[in-house]
Amino acid sequence: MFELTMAKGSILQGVLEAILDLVNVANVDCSSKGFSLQALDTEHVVFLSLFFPSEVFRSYRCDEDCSMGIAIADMVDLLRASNDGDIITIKVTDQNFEDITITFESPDKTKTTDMDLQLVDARSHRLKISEWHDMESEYQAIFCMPSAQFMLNCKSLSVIDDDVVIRVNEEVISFSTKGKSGCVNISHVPNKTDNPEKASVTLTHMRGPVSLTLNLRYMKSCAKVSTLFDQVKIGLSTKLPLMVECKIAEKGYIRYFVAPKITE
Amino acid sequence: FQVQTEILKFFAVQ
Repeated sequence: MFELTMAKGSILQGVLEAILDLVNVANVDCSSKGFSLQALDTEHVVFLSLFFPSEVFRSYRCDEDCSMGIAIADMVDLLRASNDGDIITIKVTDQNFEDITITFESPDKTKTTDMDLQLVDARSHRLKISEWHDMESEYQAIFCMPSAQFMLNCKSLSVIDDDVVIRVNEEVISFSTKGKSGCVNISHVPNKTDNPEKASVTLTHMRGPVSLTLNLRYMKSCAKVSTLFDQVKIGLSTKLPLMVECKIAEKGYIRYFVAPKITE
Repeated sequence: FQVQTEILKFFAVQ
């Protein structure tokens, strides 16, 4: 059996709302340590991988590892029907592995709402990626910045064009774009430390200058989820997709992998 | 000119 309980408005609900503009269906793997979710956007430009450790929930129980496909958009619609103060329980029993039961319980325990949501096939949303620890060392540059600043950069640039060029070297991290009506260039002088301060832009890992072109539509989606957190970590490599990461508690994370544009 | 790559170029389906 799998069962988790959370309060309305919890971080899970916030994240599910924030990923909706990219993701309809997701593959969810549950274990005793927590649950992970993987999803591809419909245009196959972004892969989303997140892990919610069990300790971020009010209660969490998973007797046996299990994997299921969830129509995230439908689930979010159901979760929106909860009232302030409700305790939300999400449950799948071994006897019935065809649907997921969502229950809202009012704070005074006088009203309970049960809903069943059918599970779907989401196996195509699982991608084979190497262990994160190995992968992170493959990035040429990794920097952290306040997520509000990241969102502001994406918004400012999207006024001019659909694309952003992110360039990183030892001296500067820049976000720039050029369109018919003009150009924008936002430059940040990074700190260089392993312990990024919350309010500053910090270059944490640098193996050489790198630049990537990305579609701002997808970047704005990454920025949207990142605003639920203080800081966002961004990794660039010419051989890997751009990585945008936010940490959830000690061990949890949300990682977006965004395919760049290339010159043909 | 620049073209959008697919994420599957980097990661295979499991």
